[in-house]
This record gives sequence, structure tokens and C-alpha cells, in this order.
Amino acid sequence: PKSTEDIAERPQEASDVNRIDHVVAVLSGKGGVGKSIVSSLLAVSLRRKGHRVGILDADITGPSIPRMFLPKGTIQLDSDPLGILPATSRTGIKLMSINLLLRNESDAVIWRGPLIGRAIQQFWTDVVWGELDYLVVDLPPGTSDASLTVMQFLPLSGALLVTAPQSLAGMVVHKAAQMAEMLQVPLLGLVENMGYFVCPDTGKSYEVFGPSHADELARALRVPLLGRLPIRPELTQLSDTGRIEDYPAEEFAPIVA
Amino acid sequence: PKSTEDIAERPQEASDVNRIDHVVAVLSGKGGVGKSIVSSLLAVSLRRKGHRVGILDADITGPSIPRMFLPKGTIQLDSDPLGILPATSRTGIKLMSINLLLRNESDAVIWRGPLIGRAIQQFWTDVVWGELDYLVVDLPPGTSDASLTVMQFLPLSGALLVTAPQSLAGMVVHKAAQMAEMLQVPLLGLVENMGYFVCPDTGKSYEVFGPSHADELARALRVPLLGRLPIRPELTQLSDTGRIEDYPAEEFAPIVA
Ligand SMILES: Nc1ncnc2c1ncn2[C@@H]1O[C@H](COP(=O)(O)OP(=O)(O)O)[C@@H](O)[C@H]1O
Ligand SMILES: Nc1ncnc2c1ncn2[C@@H]1O[C@H](COP(=O)(O)OP(=O)(O)O)[C@@H](O)[C@H]1O
Repeated sequence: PKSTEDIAERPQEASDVNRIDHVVAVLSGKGGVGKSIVSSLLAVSLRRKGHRVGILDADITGPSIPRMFLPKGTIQLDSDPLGILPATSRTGIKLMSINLLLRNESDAVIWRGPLIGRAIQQFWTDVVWGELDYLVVDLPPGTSDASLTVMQFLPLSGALLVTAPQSLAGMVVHKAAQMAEMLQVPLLGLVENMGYFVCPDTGKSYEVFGPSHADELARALRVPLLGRLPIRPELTQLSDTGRIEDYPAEEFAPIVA
Repeated sequence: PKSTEDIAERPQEASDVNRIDHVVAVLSGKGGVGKSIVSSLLAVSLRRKGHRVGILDADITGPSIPRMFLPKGTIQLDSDPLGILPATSRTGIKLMSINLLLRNESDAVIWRGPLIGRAIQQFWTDVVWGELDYLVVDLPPGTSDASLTVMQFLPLSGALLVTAPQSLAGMVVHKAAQMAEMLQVPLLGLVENMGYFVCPDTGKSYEVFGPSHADELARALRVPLLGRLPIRPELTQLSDTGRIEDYPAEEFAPIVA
């Protein structure tokens, strides 16, 4: 018969050792507003305060997280009996993304919804995250399979909304907020990105994508406006070359307080 | 028995009267680089040359086309025995989008892949497009259900790739180009958007999102670089208020030649 010894010996799975306190999704509905940048800077700021942090890149067909943290945009992942070992960034942030499983980061992943949903579930159950204070989940654009799977399958503490100044972006963010409400995911707040650009010569700031609608949008969605990020060429440069952890991100300090 | 009279009387469907010469998809893989803007300006430029033009908005969960052409971002659609009648813009461009079927443009459409695929198929078969010289198909980000359905189901003449200066965008555009090749969709060329911003005070141009990689990318994908669009606040303003047909779009004249 099976003794208690045997049970203790049974091959454990990743989910037996994973202890994740808070799971926070970063959501917008609209592509290109800066969800990946905000997810990354949120993780970096939390890490700087001494928390144990991971990022789950749920954008299976357009992943950007590895490129933001790893100089070559990819590395070889290991696995052990428990499951897949995530990559670890320079400052110790755990990273998991489909791009870490591809031979080339620019190879296409041409999958329909069900496969996308299954991949995200495996990122949650089969990756050895270990003990984390925060897991940030970077969602792709749209309100389809990836977002549904994350909201229905992961124990989310809440979602951070990201918008940009264009009123078109705000219209799509409304859709994403409505989805979160329908799936009972609490909205933690709104961050507006690319609100203005400061001309290096004149020091003047220009609203290149038009005036901000962030206050209006935050009021309409009944969430706090947590911050506004300007367009900073230095940030594009660092995020394109795997060095986002070098960005001071002082705009994020109040957000993680 | 059925006489030929009977057959002539049978209720026709939209596909019996639709005659579309060229179907062009606009693709990038990456969100927010300007696919909808490029789709719209392409349609506007083709219309100005006297062509009969339509736009099929295949971004079911993040549609932007109606907002670019219609002042309120939406309109009540009619239908007739043949099928759904598309909206018509001020200058006569036919438009079809999920947002035209919703009560409010900011309502969420929370659908998994199969429903998204079916909706796009219906936009092709059930909408009374009539006789068009060009149908522009605005694709959502990603390489999943919507793009697969468009590439497998619609008789595409080719696809226009849209990128932005960030090398991260270029990496994702590679994925989309690979998908088009695998599905035998000819790549017509590359357009780089948001390449630079001209400071109104100094007249100097700034590469806010970093230096352009468009030449390298076009060479790597073996496609012609058709044009580079700057960031123009006037364009954001017109596209946010349904007046994109007022934009001169002289950058597009060489593209449609
Ligand atoms: N505030 C900013 N300043 C400079 N570049 C930015 C900023 N926000 C985003 N970017 C750049 O724009 C691109 C799109 O941002 P990303 O975070 O990938 O958007 P999303 O995840 O919403 O698609 C990235 O390449 C990033 O480098
Ligand atoms: N060249 C440009 N100048 C000014 N605004 C732009 C430009 N290109 C895009 N935009 C704005 O940026 C937003 C994103 O563009 P969009 O065409 O919706 O991107 P995509 O379809 O790739 O997600 C839109 O609100 C649009 O108004």
C-alpha cells in the first residue's frame, strides 16, 4: 500500500511550489498605447521596493516583454522536473513569454483562440514561478481569447487600465473596462501614456496626439487616474534594447505606493 | 418543374451582386502603429482618384474605422432583402464594422476566436458592397483568428504592411509578414508611420520613437518601402472626429499611383 512516505515523494508540479500573493493584469483593449511599457515599469518599480516580482506575457502573437528586459530579446529556457523555469532579468524579475520558447523572436505564432487560451493556462500552471509578491500579466489588445482566459482562469487581484490621449483609444478602453466589470475583475486605476512630448531644444511640451481625455475617462469609469507618462525617446531606446531596468521611472513611484 | 422564370425570381443574396476587383489587407501584427489610419488614408486617396472603394473593418473587438469617417462614430445601418447595407462616408466610401451594429460604439464585444471568424466571413458574404474597384481590409493586431480568416477566406490581391520606428514594432511586423508568406498572400509593400514629429515652433523634426528602421525592414522582407508618414496632430484630430476625408494625405499619392 502507499505509505505517507510515498505521497511525499510523488513528483511535484509547479503549482505545488508556486505562492503568488497578488496577480495584476494590465489592460487597454487598444494596441500600441503602452501596455507592455506600463507592465514592465510597474514590475521594475515593485522590484525596486524589494518585492519578488514576475511578468506573464499573455500576448501570444505579439509578445514584447522579453525584448524589453533581455539584450538579445530572447534566451534559452531550462526546465526541471517541476516545470518550465522562467527567465530572470538583470534585477531578478521572473519573465515568461511565448517568445522565450521560439528559436527566433521574429518567428510567427499563427494560432487560433483555443491554442492561445491553452498556452496562457500553461504559463500559469506549468511555469515554476516560486514565491512572488506580485505577478504582472501583460494582456494583448482586444477583448477575446487571451483576455477571457486570463480573467476567467487566473485569480486576479485587479486590473490596471492604460490609455493614450486619442479619443479613439479612450473609446476602446471603455470596452476593456466593461469587460473587466462583466467578469468581476476590480479596476485598480487608469494610467495615461504618451500624453505629451517635451521638445529638447525649447523645453516646451507638445500634445502630439491631441489634448488629454484622461480625467474625463477616469471619471466616466469611476477609477482613480494614477499617472500620466510623457513620450520619452530614452524610454523607447531602453525598451528596444533590453535595458528597461535602467529607466528611472520616477513617474511610477506614486503608482506603486 | 422549375422554369427559368422561377430561377430568375429567386431571392438574390449580397454575393450575387457584389463585384469587387481588388481586395487589399492592411497588416502589421503590432497594435497602435497606424493600420487603421493607413487603411483609411489609402481608401481616401483611392476615392480621390475616382475609384469605387469600401473598407471592411476586421478588428471586431477594437474597431476604429467608423470613428474615423462618421462624426458620431456610428450610424443606424439599414438592410434590404439582399443583405446588410454598409454605411457610406461623406465622399462615398462604403464602410462595414462591428461598431455599426452596436447600440453604443464603446460597448464591448467579448467574443472568442470562432465568433470573430464567423463575423468576418459574414462581412464578406452578407454585406451588399455592390461594385467596387477596391476593398481595403483593416486587420487587428496579432496573427490569430481574424487574420487567419481574412487570409484563408477572402480573395486577397495582396497585403500592405505598416510599421513604426521602434525596433520592437519591426520584430512583430516580421511575424505578420511571415504569416502572409505562409498563407500565400503577396506583400505589396511597407509603410512606416509616426517616423518623426516636426516641432511647430522651430520647424525641426524629432524622431520621438527613435531612428527609422524602415529601410532595413523593407530590405529584410524584400518589399518596397512605399512611404513614411510623420506624426501630425491634425491627423489625430481629424481621425478622432470622423473627418479623415478632410486630410490632404499628399504622402499617399505616390502609394496609390
Ligand atoms: N512613454 C513612452 N515614451 C516613449 N516610447 C514609448 C512610450 N510608451 C510606449 N513607447 C513605445 O511605443 C511602443 C508601443 O508600446 P507597447 O508598450 O508595446 O504598447 P502595447 O503593449 O500597448 O502594444 C513600444 O515600442 C515602446 O517602446
Ligand atoms: N501619423 C500620425 N499622426 C498623428 N496621429 C496618428 C498617426 N498615426 C496614427 N495616429 C493616431 O494614433 C492612434 C493609433 O492609430 P491606429 O491607426 O488606430 O493604429 P492601429 O490600427 O495600428 O491600432 C489613432 O488614434 C490615430 O489617430
